[in-house]
Amino acid sequence: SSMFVFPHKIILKTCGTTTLLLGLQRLLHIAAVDAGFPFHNAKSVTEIKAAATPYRFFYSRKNFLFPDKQRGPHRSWKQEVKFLDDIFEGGSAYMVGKMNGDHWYLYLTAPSFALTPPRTPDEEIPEVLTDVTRVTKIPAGTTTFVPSSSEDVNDETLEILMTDLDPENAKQFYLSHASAVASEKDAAPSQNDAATSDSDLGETVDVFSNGCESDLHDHAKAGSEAPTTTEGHALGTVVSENSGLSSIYPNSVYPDARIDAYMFSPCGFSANGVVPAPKRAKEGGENNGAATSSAAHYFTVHVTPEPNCSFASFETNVPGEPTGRSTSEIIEHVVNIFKPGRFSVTLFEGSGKGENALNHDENWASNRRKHLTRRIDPVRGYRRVERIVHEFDDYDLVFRFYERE
Amino acid sequence: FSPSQATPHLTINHDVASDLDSTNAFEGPEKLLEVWFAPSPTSLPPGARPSGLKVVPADTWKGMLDLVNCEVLSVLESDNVDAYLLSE
Repeated sequence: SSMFVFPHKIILKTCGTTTLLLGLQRLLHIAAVDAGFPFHNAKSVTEIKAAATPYRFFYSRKNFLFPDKQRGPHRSWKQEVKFLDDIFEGGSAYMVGKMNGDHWYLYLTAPSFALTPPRTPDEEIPEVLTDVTRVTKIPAGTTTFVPSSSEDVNDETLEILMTDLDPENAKQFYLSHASAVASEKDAAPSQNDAATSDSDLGETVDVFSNGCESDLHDHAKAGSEAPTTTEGHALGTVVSENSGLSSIYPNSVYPDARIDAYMFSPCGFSANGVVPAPKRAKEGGENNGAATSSAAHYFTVHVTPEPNCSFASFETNVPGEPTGRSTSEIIEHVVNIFKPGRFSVTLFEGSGKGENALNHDENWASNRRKHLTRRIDPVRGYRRVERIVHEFDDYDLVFRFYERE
Repeated sequence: FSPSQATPHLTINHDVASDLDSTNAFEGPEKLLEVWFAPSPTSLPPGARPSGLKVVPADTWKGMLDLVNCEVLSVLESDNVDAYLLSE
């Protein structure tokens, strides 16, 4: 499982029989009380008074393999939707894909400007307007606009959900296999292996729970105390490199990218990657410019290799072309690592339509659909059996499902 | 070894990470939620802390994660995002 905390949003992805939605009300409470986001007295939360009102909300999952063994509201989509409807007003629930096959569920709310209204321009308008991407006409006398931010306009999330993994490829996500690989590396270290070991295994440390935190910078400076890692993290790094996961976003292209990987016992694997964006100068604005200006990106991988329930997921919001690897390259790279029998691809992309959605004509929509579907080319060795495009208020969703040929 | 300032750094929770057993895991597909409190990091609403959610200490998230049945294995921190690797 993984959690990503940004200044303005939080992403929580949990595996197995976790009770993800049971943490939602506490999450909203923390956002209100600890982070200061606007709140209201949620009608369905009696013991938690202050719950932040989100700007927008997404919940999604693939159909479960063993729904009866899930807990809390997660035994059925109907219960999950009811749970969410009790918290949010105006949410929409969707099922994408074949009802009698692999399908994918989505619940989302439309963006709310009630508590985070578009900013009213002030004297800095001329300068700011150069960076404006959407202008909305409202009654004379005022102009409202949504300032551009790379994340707002270019936000995109790619998710690949793979089942029926090739048994040979799945082996590398067993602890015994990872240990054997690590031993081989120790026995015959090449120059590259040695560098890997120094930089990736040895630089991480420290105790989380007692507050005695330090980091690789401190150790680099101190140059003394030998750093330690748990076996799960050390082997996770070995698996990450040996399987090809760490080269999805190679350091040669993304020099500050970093992966945190963990190998479970006796099997199973999780990894988070952070791909920092180049720093930009502080921007002005209503938050005193204190928030960092550049978007950061992430990717995450989770693997359950057992033959009776084999599954792997890959998710990323690292932008594709023109600055990075193309979406189809990423898909092919990931699919080759696991060689699944079946997999789905969902690409969620901000459309940039915003409040001007009604002004776009059918040609615009058609071109947009072509642009999105081109991003996911045919995948070699697989037959596409499903292709669905959904247009939401300001996001487009492409869903595709593939089977091995 | 001199990492760039932008390079995220990792903190491991040894108490949890050293003694995990996934023998009874059986369900692969995950649940995913994404909650946005503002359109972007640079347009936080009035009243929000300057760093928004990133100001929340890991220990506070721990209470929420208890309800989800997850524990923190490690945290990869960077200027713009903190990535928590969780158990289960």
